[in-house]
Parts: sequence; C-alpha cells; structure tokens
Amino acid sequence: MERSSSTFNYGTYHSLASIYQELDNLASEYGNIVSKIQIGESYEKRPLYVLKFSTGRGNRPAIWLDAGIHSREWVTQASAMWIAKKIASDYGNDPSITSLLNNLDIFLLPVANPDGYEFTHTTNRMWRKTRSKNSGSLCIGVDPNRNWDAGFGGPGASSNPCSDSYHGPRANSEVEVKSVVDFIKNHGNIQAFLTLHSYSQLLMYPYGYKCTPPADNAELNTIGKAAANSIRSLYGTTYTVGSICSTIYQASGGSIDWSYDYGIKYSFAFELRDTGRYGFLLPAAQIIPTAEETWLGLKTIMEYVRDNPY
Amino acid sequence: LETFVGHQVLRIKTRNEEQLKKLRFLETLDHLELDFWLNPSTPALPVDVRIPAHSLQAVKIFLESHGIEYSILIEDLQVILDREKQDIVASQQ
Repeated sequence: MERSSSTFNYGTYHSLASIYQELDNLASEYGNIVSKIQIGESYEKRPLYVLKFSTGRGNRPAIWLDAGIHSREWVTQASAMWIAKKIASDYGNDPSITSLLNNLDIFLLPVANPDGYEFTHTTNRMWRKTRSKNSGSLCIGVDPNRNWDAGFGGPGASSNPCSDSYHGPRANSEVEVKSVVDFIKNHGNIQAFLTLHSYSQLLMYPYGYKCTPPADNAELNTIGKAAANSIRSLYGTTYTVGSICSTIYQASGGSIDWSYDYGIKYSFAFELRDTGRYGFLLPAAQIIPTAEETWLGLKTIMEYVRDNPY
Repeated sequence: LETFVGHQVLRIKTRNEEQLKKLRFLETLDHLELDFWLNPSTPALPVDVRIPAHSLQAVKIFLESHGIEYSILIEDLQVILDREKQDIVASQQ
C-alpha cells in the first residue's frame, strides 16, 4: 500500500527506516513548503536528514531544531515527527505558523544520532552515545552532547571511553556533531538553536560548561518562563527553567553552549516530559500529549524569535 | 540483544555535600557498570541511576552503610522494555 503522512501513526515509536520513509512522505505531501536535505552521514554511514520548512527563497533567518542526539530518548524523535507534521499541516491554516514561515525558515533534524537510534532498536535499548570506535579502548561511542567546542573536556564530561558521558578525543570528533556545526556555519543566518532531550522536564539555556550567567541571562530566562507557561497550559506539566548549570549540573561540551558562544542568542535545550517512573521508556500513549505540549513551548520561543531579530 | 533482566533504577536523595561526594565516588567504579540518568549535582536534586542485577547488592549496601536514602523507581527494567516492544508490534499490526 502506498504510504503517506496521513497513515503514519504519530502515536507510536518507529524504526529509523520508517521515520526516514515518513520524511519523504512529508516532503512529497507538502512539497510547497517542505524539503528534505542531507547534511552529512553518521559514523556508520547512515544519512543525516533535515527537513527544511520554507516559503521563500534565499538565505532567510532560520530556526534550528534537533531531536534524538541521545538515542535512547525516544520520545524526542517521536515528538519531532509529530511537530514536523504539525508545522506542515498548519501552514496556511494557523495564523501563527503561517506568519512564522512567512518570515523565517525552520530546519528540523529529527534523528541527530541515527546509529545510536538503530542500536537502541536492535541491540541495547538504553544506548545513549554515538557508535564510533575509540582507539585504545574496547568501549564504543562518544556522548555527542559533550563533544561540542564549548569548554570541551571540562567539568561534567568524562574522559573514560566506557562512560556514558565520554566527551570524545577532541571537539567535533563525532561526524554527527561536525555535520550540524558545518551546516549552521555555512548557513550563516540561524537565529535560534533548539534541541530536544528527555527525562526531567527542564527548559535550559547556557551555560553548562561554566556557572557564570550568559550576557542575555535575563531575556533568556523570561523567554524560557513564557515557554514553560505555555507547556503547562495544556496538561499541567511543570518545567523548571534556568541555565544548565543552575538547573541540573555543570556539563561541558554541550550543543547550546556552542551555539550561544557562536552567536546564536536564542539557544535552548528542552528536557521533555518524563516523571522518572519510566526512564527513557515513556509509554507510546504519552507521545502525542508530550509533543503537543512541547510544541506550545517551542511556538512561544519561535514567535519571540520572529518578533525580536538581532 | 542486550537484556536488562533484574536491572533496577534507583532514585537517590542526598542530604549534604558529603553524601554527594560518596555518590561521585560510586560513579568512578567502572566494574559496577552504573548508568547515571541524573548525575550527582546538588543535594537539592535527586540522582537516578540504572544498576545492573550483578551490582545491585553492592550498591544498596554502599548506600545503606552511608545512610543515603533511596527508593526504587523501576523494579525490573526488562519488564517495561518487553511492554514497550509489545506496544510497537501491536501498533505495527
């Protein structure tokens, strides 16, 4: 049977192949605003696909959104797919989305760590890292959220290749990280960098590699709190808002620290819904509610980005 | 295929910096194969850690002997994994 985005079940978890098929379906069904771009390939040579949502030509200001850099956080990849469909189907129907896409582009990377994701489906459901080989060690993989060029190798990252928070041999050693960095640098007009994680219901801004507040601390805090209020408005899910260091712990080499230091002011990391009861095994019945509330938070930030260019 | 039979996830609540230090020490013991879902940071925040079956006794004794409070978040991880797998298969069908 020919598949389309109307038959894709957004309320269940999917294999990588099924997600990638759905990206094609979305690009085909909403060809006027959605296109699929390959920005690189993973260590095990799987493509890294980004969906570009755009209504205009040229290098317009854009928002970056990624999910699944920690492969076991399945609700993030699943939410990203729901969000992709939401953006595409609401354009022209919802005034907010329409206005957003009339002013800027959105780039969405739904599976930032495809090797890890495949591994969680086939071998080890609790896998978090990439699947790159570490010379001199039997242990595999690097924590891709400790591998960015921001306080690399500092506190809150491990130098032990067997650790789940191993920072890797050098910044950007992971091709998955390097591909995003190169894409963003080449684009040159990314205004916001948003990344989805899951576990402990937090909305964080820089810094994680140090505990001093960023220059835009007050503004980021205000935006973060507004987004958290939007999230809470739907199902009452409460988020804690603050810098990475103040809300959870010092962690160096993280993506939003890099993006902020690179000049992308609106840099936020979400830790999506999870009561702690299920760990990374949030029941499929909670995917859509999670995506719905997350979208409200994202939309609040995106609207702010649209209205406050810098 | 790696299974997680008997793996538990503990939520650990520390009272002070001293207890946090103990947990950070636990983190360095590679042979226990602990997977910290929430790392030790401040006493105000809980620490969640997945513990393989073979390390459970050692970790619980360590915590109890240092008076560190904990509760069991996930009794047997594999049970939840099996349920997740069934859900996916049912959905695909």
